[in-house]
Amino acid sequence: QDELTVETSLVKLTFDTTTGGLKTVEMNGLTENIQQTFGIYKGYRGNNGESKNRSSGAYVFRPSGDIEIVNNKVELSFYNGTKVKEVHQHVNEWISQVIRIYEDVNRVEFEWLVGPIPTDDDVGKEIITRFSSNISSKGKFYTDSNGREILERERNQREHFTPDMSEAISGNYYPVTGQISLQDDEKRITLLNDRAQGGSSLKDGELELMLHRRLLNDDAFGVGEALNEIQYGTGLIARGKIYLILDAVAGKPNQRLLQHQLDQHFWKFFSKSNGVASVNK
Amino acid sequence: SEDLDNLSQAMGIMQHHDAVTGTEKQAVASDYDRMLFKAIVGAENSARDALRSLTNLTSGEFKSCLELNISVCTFTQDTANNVIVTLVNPLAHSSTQYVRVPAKNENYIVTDEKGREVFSEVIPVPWLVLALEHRSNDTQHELVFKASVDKIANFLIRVLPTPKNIAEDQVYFPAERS
Repeated sequence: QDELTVETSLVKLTFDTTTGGLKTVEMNGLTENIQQTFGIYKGYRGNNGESKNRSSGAYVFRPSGDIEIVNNKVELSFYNGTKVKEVHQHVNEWISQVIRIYEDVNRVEFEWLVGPIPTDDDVGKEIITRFSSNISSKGKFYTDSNGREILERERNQREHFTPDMSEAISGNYYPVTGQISLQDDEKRITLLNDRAQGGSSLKDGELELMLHRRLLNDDAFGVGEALNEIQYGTGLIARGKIYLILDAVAGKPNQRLLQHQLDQHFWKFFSKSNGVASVNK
Repeated sequence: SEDLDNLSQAMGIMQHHDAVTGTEKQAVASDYDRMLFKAIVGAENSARDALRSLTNLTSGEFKSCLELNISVCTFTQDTANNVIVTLVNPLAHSSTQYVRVPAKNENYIVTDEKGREVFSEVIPVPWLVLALEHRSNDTQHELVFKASVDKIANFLIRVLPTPKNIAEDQVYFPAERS
């Protein structure tokens, strides 16, 4: 079959089995075409002689040229549990992901695994994931302010001055410590992350988050070495989670309490026992 | 209190802007790893003493598993039979979450503090996680169940005799490789 449908009582996902990618998301009474891709920005390599020649590094995201979308066919395997449904995506030798929905849980979980980022070609790379939809967001998107206030961002604009947007990709990147979202008059897509990341909406209907970076040059802002994970020889593997929520537009975007579950999940302690344990009153 | 002071001091150092943003040198990052690991392992003693007082498991081990992010737990890798999972909710409100415990592909029964069965299922760990270098490959599955926790809750995991066959639930869509 050309399509794989994965559903619980609250969420329905459709995958295109020819490409292996996500196609549509249905939840909260809404349906939206949402494609997810992974992309690579090549890190700019400068000589740091003056600011315009500064390399992409620990402090600066400065891509060289446009994004390269990883568009090889994704290998899928699907686990159809009773309460848990999982689609395991194998994107390439160093990018993979689990897309997961749970019964009675109104969100889609993306657990990504990226690395070690190859640098055999002597090029630093910055890996992002991008969610594309048909939502007409008209240049606006929203990011949190350290997990509290939600701030409206407008592509290629600043609130109090006219910006120089000659570096249009990084110039539109904002810190995302908890969530990023976009919306039109009807629908909203929110992404919640489990760690501080950079994020943006470079086109209407699109959201992207930076997942992992490995760079070969220092940016001359102070750290004095490249962000190259060289101590570990082959580079690091990072694993993390993103929650996606599609819902109706009503008031300001807010998922503050859910946001906490991502970085403050239950602590687990293990003991051997034959009997049931109880908590003292 | 010495253990808790060490953890408190390590967490204090982690508030430095270089630690928060990852703009420290690699050797400093490794030193942060060393400090945090030592402090966390030290504070496990305090956590165990506290949980022994707060539960009826007066001689419970209350072991932490620091490799749960790669679905590995030495405490459960040989068998998760007769294992109590104590969940502590760090949030200031009750929470319901699905819990994942690394386990072998066996038929489990999970019960809550009142002995009631909690629905659980065993699912495979993605193969790229299994293929991670330095990861011990003893555990290839995770036991998943839903838990509602006010502050602390205990769940008992036991193995039932019949092995579970999960292969029939899996569908595979291979990529055409050039």
